[in-house]
Amino acid sequence: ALECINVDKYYIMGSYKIYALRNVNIKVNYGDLVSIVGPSGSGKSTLLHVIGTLDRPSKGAVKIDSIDVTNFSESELSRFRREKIGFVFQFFNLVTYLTAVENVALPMLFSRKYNSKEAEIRAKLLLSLVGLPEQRFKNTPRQLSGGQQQMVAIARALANDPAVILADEPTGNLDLESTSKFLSTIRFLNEVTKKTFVIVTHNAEVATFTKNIKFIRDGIIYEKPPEDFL
Amino acid sequence: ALECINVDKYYIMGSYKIYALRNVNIKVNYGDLVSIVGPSGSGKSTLLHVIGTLDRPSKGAVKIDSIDVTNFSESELSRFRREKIGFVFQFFNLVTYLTAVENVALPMLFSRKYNSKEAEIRAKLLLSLVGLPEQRFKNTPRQLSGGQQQMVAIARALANDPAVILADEPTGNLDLESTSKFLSTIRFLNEVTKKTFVIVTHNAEVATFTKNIKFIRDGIIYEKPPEDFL
Ligand SMILES: Nc1ncnc2c1ncn2[C@@H]1O[C@H](COP(=O)(O)OP(=O)(O)OP(=O)(O)O)[C@@H](O)[C@H]1O
Ligand SMILES: Nc1ncnc2c1ncn2[C@@H]1O[C@H](COP(=O)(O)OP(=O)(O)OP(=O)(O)O)[C@@H](O)[C@H]1O
Ligand SMILES: [Mg+2]
Ligand SMILES: [Mg+2]
Repeated sequence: ALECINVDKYYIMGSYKIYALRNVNIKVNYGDLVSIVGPSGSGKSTLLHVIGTLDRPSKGAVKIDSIDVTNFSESELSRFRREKIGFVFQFFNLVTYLTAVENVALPMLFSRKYNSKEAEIRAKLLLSLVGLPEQRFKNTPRQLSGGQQQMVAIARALANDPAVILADEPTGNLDLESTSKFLSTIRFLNEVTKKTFVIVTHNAEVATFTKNIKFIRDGIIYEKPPEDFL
Repeated sequence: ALECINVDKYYIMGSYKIYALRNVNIKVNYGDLVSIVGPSGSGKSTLLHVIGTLDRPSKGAVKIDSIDVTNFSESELSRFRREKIGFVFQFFNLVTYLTAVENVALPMLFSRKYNSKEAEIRAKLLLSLVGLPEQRFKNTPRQLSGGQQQMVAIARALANDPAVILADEPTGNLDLESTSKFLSTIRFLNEVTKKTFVIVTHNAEVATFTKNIKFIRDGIIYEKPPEDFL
């Protein structure tokens, strides 16, 4: 399980503090399918980064499988992440000079779980699973449309077969058909291989699909939508 | 008016050509409110870049106010663009080391339409119009959430009070409230100041809002949705 315990996250801008998260307590168990909804700037990306150990909390603790990792070194954290967590970033973070297949294979070469031949075969399979046409496999991100880059980012998050996938607005650039393909892939992976998904979204169809929705506003997490939420 | 006449756009990948646009004929008149819908990779961004003179067609002609600008030099085109066309790019293209206000003011300093004091006042007004909270005005893009960056990108497109705004998936990162604020701003600017908008979108609410919808699939434009479109 991934846990945040009494987590604050703030930024210091000149003379005042901007709170992105306020006293957040959240636990995600293996096999969960959770969505996080909230207005622009409410702290959704910050929450994914903190629970996924990409960002450190300003106060409070983060636990992975009941181990307090809040003060782990960066290299210890990156080993935890590589083994357990896949990310789909809000703005992809693809490597611009690598092809779609290379972008998806890269995490597999870092984790040494697969050799380069296996990584390539696995990368091609994941790209077809998310709907990228085969003749785009050798395109770099600049040669792909926005939605196609999003497909590469989703495939890359699945590269090392992680137990948990943290996805930040994964359908923002996808058309209706790719969105529904994405949702059926999630359902399949969650039900059959018990993968855990935490999905930040503004898309009502995606949120209701997960059945376990957390609401966030001004850095505070609610189990039910607060007054005049939407 | 902006026009594409028999426009092809293709990319050469090794031994074959990828057609992003095929024999496109489209005319956008001043005061129009048009949306372009189509699957990922169908040519929407390419169409906006070509009709907005950011990209050259592989075949065919582009006209602005009946002037054939297809073979104009880059500096002639950039003068046309600065005077007439505002862009909201699919991935923003904000300048990372400038603040929100500076990003919006920058096009005004290039066009010399406003001095730096006027540009700052106008930039702040545009940012509040699109919904960015005032205490974020001095944040750089890295210090803003995805939706907040989108608001800056929309405000920047309005900087020089252009006659035409080309927006590529402008609500992809916006929450429901900001999306409806964006739509009412568009309606106000279109009805009261006769601004022209061409909006690429996967969002059905945005598409139906424009009343004039063009469909695109595999680079071909249709006035009505082709067979099994969605
Ligand atoms: N530089 C390039 N080299 C090769 N192919 C390219 C290049 N740029 C775009 N393409 C291809 O052209 C096609 C059209 O791309 P475009 O970005 O216009 O799609 P789009 O309709 O905007 O899609 P999305 O909704 O995913 O943003 C895509 O199949 C894309 O892979
Ligand atoms: N480095 C930073 N410095 C200052 N403020 C920051 C920084 N990073 C984020 N913020 C602020 O923290 C708040 C939360 O940001 P976050 O990116 O988590 O929002 P979000 O819910 O993901 O929004 P969106 O839906 O627009 O992506 C925002 O108000 C943002 O301006
Ligand atoms: Mg975000
Ligand atoms: Mg596009």
